[in-house]
Amino acid sequence: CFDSRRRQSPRSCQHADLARLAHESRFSVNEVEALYELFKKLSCSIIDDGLIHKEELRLALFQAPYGENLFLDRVFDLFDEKKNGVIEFEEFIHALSVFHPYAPIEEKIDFAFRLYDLRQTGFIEPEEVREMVAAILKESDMILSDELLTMIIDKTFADADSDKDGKISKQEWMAYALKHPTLLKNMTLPYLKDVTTAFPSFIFNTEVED
Amino acid sequence: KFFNAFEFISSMSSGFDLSSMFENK
Repeated sequence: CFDSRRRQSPRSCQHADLARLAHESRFSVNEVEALYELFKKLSCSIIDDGLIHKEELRLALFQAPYGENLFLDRVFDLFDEKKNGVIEFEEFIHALSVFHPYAPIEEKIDFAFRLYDLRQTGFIEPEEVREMVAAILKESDMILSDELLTMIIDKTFADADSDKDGKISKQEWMAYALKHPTLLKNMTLPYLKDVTTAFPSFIFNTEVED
Repeated sequence: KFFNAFEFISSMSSGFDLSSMFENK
């Protein structure tokens, strides 16, 4: 990362861009600039092109650039608004803003819905939930009988699918998640409340005063 | 304990936990 681009940063992200991104998110200008420090680290960890590739996100989350993970794929797809296979800085800010402790719970619920709606049909279907549970069991080297897995899925849908049409709509998911707030635990990153402290290198780089 | 499939997913999925993005920096 110690190239000329690093010395230019964060000036390569102009103040107008920082201000616009702050306006579009729950972050202050200083916080957007601090997150640019994190973005730079992630986006040069494998390919130094100022964009986060899936392998770089995987490396940041798992400390390994290779390996399949269903959830990482879905998270990456949701960050990648333009669907061009990379995460740009403004996409990074937009998505992280949902994880801000002060972001509206409706935004968090919506993000989680899109994450679980694997095939993007507008509904969470039993096959998708089964696929996600099976992926975690495999990831964790746990074994569960098909019968027990079916029981768990059936019980979950009995609770969440209030109109009993065999799939969970966004409205049903909203009601269900509000009733079970622990489901949204991963949708809040406490670090984002004080991001300028989390990235002290920012203090020496910033030229912006909030 | 894990009779709620979504609770199981949200508590067990490491790919859905972005905090390590901050912890490892």
